[in-house]
Amino acid sequence: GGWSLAIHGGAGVIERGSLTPEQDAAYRAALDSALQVGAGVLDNGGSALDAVEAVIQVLEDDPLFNAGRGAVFTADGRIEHDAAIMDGTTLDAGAVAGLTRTRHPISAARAVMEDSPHVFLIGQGAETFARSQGLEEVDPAFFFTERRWRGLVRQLEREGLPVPVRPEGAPAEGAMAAVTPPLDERKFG
Amino acid sequence: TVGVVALDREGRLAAGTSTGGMSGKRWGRVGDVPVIGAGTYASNVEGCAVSATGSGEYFIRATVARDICARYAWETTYPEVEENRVTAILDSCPPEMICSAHMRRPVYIAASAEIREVGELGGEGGVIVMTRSGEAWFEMNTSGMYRGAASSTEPAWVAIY
Repeated sequence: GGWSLAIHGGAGVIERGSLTPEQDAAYRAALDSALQVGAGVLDNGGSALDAVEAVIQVLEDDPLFNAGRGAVFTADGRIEHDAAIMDGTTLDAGAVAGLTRTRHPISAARAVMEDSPHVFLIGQGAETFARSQGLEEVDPAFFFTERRWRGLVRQLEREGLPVPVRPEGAPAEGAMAAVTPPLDERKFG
Repeated sequence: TVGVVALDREGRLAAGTSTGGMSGKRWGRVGDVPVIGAGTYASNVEGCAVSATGSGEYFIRATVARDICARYAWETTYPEVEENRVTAILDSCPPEMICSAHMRRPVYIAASAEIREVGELGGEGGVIVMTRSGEAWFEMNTSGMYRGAASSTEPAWVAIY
């Protein structure tokens, strides 16, 4: 039979019209390459679950998106990831919240679904479970991007809240400034 | 937040969503993404898969992803029963949407009703919905959203709203 795939990204407070042509092109190219990965899985008879995981891994690795690398920061300067996956055929589902080191949160959610008796694991326990399943771990600085950090600092200063110290191991100031995803997902997660 | 809904060659549906959450979040705040039935849901029996991105608190309260699947199942099972309600919703959708609404009526009704409910609560965001027949549907009530779709019968496309 045929296959079909749809992907989406969060919203930003910046209208599309205010994107520079380069930024617009960067987003479209990123979405396009993610679609190609998913289309490749499905066209070769792969499962919908595999396509979902493969596409989201691509988007988690892309610093343009608020997921995985390039995610926004908490008020105390950390990055905490949430993810969920669900299999329509069996109603099996897996979800994680508050991960800080697992490189692909969507894979942790899938491991919860397939390799644990639970549906939802959070925080340190979820991280320990992901590690026990052999999922790749990275230093939290891997997820750092200059633009998100600057977005946090601006936001906290605007709200009169204390600004946390720059995370340990974060690239030198400005090193990641080139990665300037335009859509500031301050609006929501 | 990023999300995917997919239908494979065996007719299996799946949904997934991943996020860094809300910038500046405190106290361990979690939004709708990891809450099954709020930001992520898939059911072959009901015939659709949903991934949401939005102001999570509202998507949790309105159980958006689960409701869209339930509404879709209802619309495809009892299309005539809801005629007056459906007509009211179709009448309220913008003219340019009429053709797609009638053409894809159950998924349009299900998704637009849910996003309207989120809006009435004061929330913003959007969903992507995949039906068992491979129909991809996008519904949103805010700007700055980026979308993409591909299938075995149509070329891939991306859009930023």
